[in-house]
Amino acid sequence: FSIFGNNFKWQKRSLTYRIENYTPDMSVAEVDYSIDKALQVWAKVTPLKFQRIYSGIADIMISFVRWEHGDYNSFDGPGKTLAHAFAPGDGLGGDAHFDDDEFFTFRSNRGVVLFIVAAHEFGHSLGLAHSSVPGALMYPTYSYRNPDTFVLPQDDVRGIQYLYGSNSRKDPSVDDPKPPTTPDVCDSTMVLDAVTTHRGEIIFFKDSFLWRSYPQSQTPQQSLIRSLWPSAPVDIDAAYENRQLDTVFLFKGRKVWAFTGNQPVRGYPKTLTAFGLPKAVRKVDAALHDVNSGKTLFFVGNSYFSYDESRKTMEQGYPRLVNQAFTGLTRRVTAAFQHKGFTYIYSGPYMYEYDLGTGTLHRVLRNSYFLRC
Amino acid sequence: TAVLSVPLSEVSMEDESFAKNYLKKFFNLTEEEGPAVRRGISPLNKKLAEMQRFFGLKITGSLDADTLAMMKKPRCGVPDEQVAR
Repeated sequence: FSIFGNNFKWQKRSLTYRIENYTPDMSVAEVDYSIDKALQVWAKVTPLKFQRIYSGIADIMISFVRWEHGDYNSFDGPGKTLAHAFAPGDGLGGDAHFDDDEFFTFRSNRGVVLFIVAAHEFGHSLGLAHSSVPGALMYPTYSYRNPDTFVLPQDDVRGIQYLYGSNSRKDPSVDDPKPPTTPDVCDSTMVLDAVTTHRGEIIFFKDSFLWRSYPQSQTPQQSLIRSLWPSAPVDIDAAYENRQLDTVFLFKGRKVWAFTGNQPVRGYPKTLTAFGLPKAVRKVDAALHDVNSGKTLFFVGNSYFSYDESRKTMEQGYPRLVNQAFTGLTRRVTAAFQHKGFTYIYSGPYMYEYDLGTGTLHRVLRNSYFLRC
Repeated sequence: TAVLSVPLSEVSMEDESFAKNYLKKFFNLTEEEGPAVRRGISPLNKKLAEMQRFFGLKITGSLDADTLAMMKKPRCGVPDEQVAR
């Protein structure tokens, strides 16, 4: 996290806010609710309280404006800059302006969710600057988050409590959901959710994050899954790339999503049965597309299925036991992918390197082998 | 072996101008003169590297595709570098 400066914070704990006007994109009630909910994100973890006023000058004046609007900080039409706010202080200090050339929504990702944008801007109104931690609410770029399940991330909690302390009013007997943290990709104990190739890159998945590693990169580039694929699920089970189709498939529970580039493929999500898996299979642990045979292996518990992509049918004689085909593999498979002719299968914190044709185990490596830790 | 030169993707004038405005607005790029510039360390390169470091991108100091894609994402209008406040 970062702050504007030690003297850019409110000295009082009870702040006022006023909604000066409304966007035509949402009902008045939806705007009122979104703004209040966005302020409560910060009130919940600090001693701060917010009181709405309907006339006069509030600490936080909230308005929907376009282009040049009197603060020498012009907006720029649809897209690009969505809103801005000012650090605590008199006059413009604390005020938040929303670019009404954007399409604001109550919770759908057909536009930008006002609650998410407002919660970020009110972080500025209270003294937080931008954070460089992907996944933090105060990260500068917008990415969709479900307002119904939103929990203020740990980095933002630390930032706002650095300025105002924690919420002394909080009832210790009430268990708040734990703030999500941004996983450390070099944590040797981390078990990845899935790994896939994608147009020459290797993409690693964990929780709501992904890391993209490409041949020329020193360090993998971390970002939110949804900043690459807004409609994708998080906490996925498996992923694989079908290079012939130039498509990446993401698996979660019984559903499968498909993306070409960063565009969703029409007709998805589909169900696991569309990939030849029996109805009884409720999720897959990992998926591996074998470039040579054109078959895709689906790992489920201690067994695996083989799906013939060209004929779109499950091969006869499956499922088979994993440890019969892959020597040394005794635990559940958590991720799998192919790279430069070798097959890499993750199981727990380890990665096993195989020659898929012969089933020969070459090496046992750490999960972070490709992550250049 | 055959050595082939891979053409680098050209950055359009429009993209370059967009990037400059982005760095002026969010990373306080200023038009500087003086020896540093003459030695080829342009303020633009420096600010690009700074922005790439902030966003966890590969630090190339040049306007590559990932950097431009990050610049084009919808975002907050508050500068990322505090000095600009």
